[in-house]
Amino acid sequence: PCLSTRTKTFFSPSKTINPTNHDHKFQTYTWHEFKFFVDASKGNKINGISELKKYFHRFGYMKMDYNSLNFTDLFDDHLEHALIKYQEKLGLLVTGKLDENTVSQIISPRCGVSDSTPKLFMHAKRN
Amino acid sequence: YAFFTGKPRWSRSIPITLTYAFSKEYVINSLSMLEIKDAFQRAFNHWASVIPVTFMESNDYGFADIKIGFYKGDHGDGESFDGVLGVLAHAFSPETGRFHLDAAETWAVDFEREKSDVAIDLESVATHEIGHLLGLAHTSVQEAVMFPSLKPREKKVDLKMDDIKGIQALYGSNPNFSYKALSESDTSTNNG
Repeated sequence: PCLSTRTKTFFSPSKTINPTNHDHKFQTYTWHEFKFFVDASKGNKINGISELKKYFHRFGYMKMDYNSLNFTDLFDDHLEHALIKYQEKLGLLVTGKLDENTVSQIISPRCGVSDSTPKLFMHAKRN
Repeated sequence: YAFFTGKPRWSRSIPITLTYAFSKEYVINSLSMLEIKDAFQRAFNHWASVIPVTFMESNDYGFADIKIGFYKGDHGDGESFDGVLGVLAHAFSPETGRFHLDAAETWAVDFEREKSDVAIDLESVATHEIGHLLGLAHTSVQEAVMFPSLKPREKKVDLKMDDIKGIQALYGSNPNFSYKALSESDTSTNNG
């Protein structure tokens, strides 16, 4: 996926980003619509950015208990912190912002294993 | 390079032989079994060439150390696959041996033949996931096999210095391995 023809349109609430959705209409480019978050800035409420928080939680950049975590559409401190950790871990320029390089990396297909301490199930012992 | 918490590795004495088998139930039809097996054999060989571990294919799926299958959506381990692209595969740390690939991907062994824009190189993903099965976690080194992402139509099968140093920290070096075999660019990139 490339962002060379990025638009400034933010994510439409009428659409759904759902990485676990198996509906065929979502199967072309999973996470691809995160590209609309390029240049989104902290403090703003951005429709759909809660899905990005779920992404960061899934891959080990938000440590809070999933059930108690309120994934709002606010670009808050939690998201900025996760973003910085993500940029550090993947060797990106650490800006704390959703710049094009970072978003391009986020939307790339990837391994399902967490980037931080892998989840317990990935570390299960043979029984 | 990085390890899983507790630095787990296959604990049997070195040299280690691990068996692997393919599920007969969870398969894909877009590639022949021969093509799939060839790609995996190459992937296992990348690791076997640098550490004292041998991989042997087995027909006994139930008793194999490494169990390989292509799954769709929710397949019972709590980490559902998500259709085309997104998450491509996942594998468990030692000594579990489970290796799951997303059956919905356009898996490819030859980009000349598979023209799809969303084709994913099977050998590249297999090589990465075998790193997890052996005990490596994700690295920050973008060129390395253990970097977490892989773009469509990208091929990344050659172990880089980061991968090799990581896996040799767990298992030691294959006596036949020599750093001279690595290209100069690999050596210089990672020494930096």
